[in-house]
Amino acid sequence: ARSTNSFNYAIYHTFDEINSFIDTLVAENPNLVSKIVIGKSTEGRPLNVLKFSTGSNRPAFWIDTGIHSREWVTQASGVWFAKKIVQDYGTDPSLTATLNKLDIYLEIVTNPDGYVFSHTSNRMWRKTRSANPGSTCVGTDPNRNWDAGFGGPGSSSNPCTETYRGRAAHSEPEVKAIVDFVKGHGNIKGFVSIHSYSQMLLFPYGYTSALTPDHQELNNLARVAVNALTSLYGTVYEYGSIITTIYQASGGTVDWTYNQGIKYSYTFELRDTGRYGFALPASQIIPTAQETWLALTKLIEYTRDNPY
Amino acid sequence: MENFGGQQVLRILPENEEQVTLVRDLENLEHLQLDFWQSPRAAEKPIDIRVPFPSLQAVKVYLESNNIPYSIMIKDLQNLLDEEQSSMKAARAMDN
Repeated sequence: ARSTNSFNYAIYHTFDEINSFIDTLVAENPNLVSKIVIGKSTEGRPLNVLKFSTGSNRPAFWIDTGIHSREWVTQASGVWFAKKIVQDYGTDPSLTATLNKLDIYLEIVTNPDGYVFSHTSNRMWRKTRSANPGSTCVGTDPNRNWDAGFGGPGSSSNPCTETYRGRAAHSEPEVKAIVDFVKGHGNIKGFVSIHSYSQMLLFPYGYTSALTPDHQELNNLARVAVNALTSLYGTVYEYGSIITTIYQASGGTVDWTYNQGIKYSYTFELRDTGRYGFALPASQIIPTAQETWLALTKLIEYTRDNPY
Repeated sequence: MENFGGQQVLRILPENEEQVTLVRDLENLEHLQLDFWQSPRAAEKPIDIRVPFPSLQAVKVYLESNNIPYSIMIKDLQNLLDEEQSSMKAARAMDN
């Protein structure tokens, strides 16, 4: 597409097309959007992050999509969010107020090697594409690779499983890049990692049944966000801590971010329950992104209005 | 591209914790090559498993012999992925 106005948001796109979209968006909005390359994947692809900012030294809100490569509706939603942010800035009072106070970071393809592999070789590929010495099986589950209960129950030590945790915490460059970025930034106040497809909004912890000190506040905010999401199309969501709502999962992204002091740490599971799984038809991309944006907005606004 | 012809995704709805455990046991049977799209959680919470064609009969027999309710969520995964590909191609052609 020659511009982000003619870009087709209602279909799934390849990695190159998404990168091209990112560059076009930056070129069209030089005073609002910039691209940061926070690292390289195992196979050398750039880990691109969009930064939406109107000032300097601001606290920030992070959103990532596509850490599990086969969850295509998440990358597609990420593209839609990026355009939505530039469209709404200056016209929507709430988003404008947000960007006058907070920066937003958006990593659309968090696991680029896996995403390319899911387009070229195996549509159901979930993990990264790192080699595992001593095994013919490839890849690590990047959502079990974080230093939060790493190696505990709910992750696997077998490289041939989908929940293989990797040889060490942060062994995956895709994970390490975010770790370094978050630590280096030092002022990220909200963090949302987006998955699909079981319709949930979850918060820490996943590796332990202990409640976080902020459990009640996180639960209340999740309820508000889910109500906003449901208001659009009636999509039913569950919410709660990861371990109580799904199952024990060690080494997860938002457990690590919470333990780093990012209080408003959440993870989404987008639609669709019980019909298509990871093969959600492209016709549902925009409705999914629209309803998710309503919930995201609540999380971002709350983070903006409740500094800590 | 890997072909998923004949593969199905089963949606299992365990009625009690015993059935949850029985489904969880399937996770350890590596030779079945099952892909848990949604892992076992609790009774009456859905579990979705992508089942390769050669394992379909064994898994269905296992579920039926233990009276574990299930339905076929995706009858042929490859059909769905073929539709996805055609819709991508058609949309690109229109864009061009």
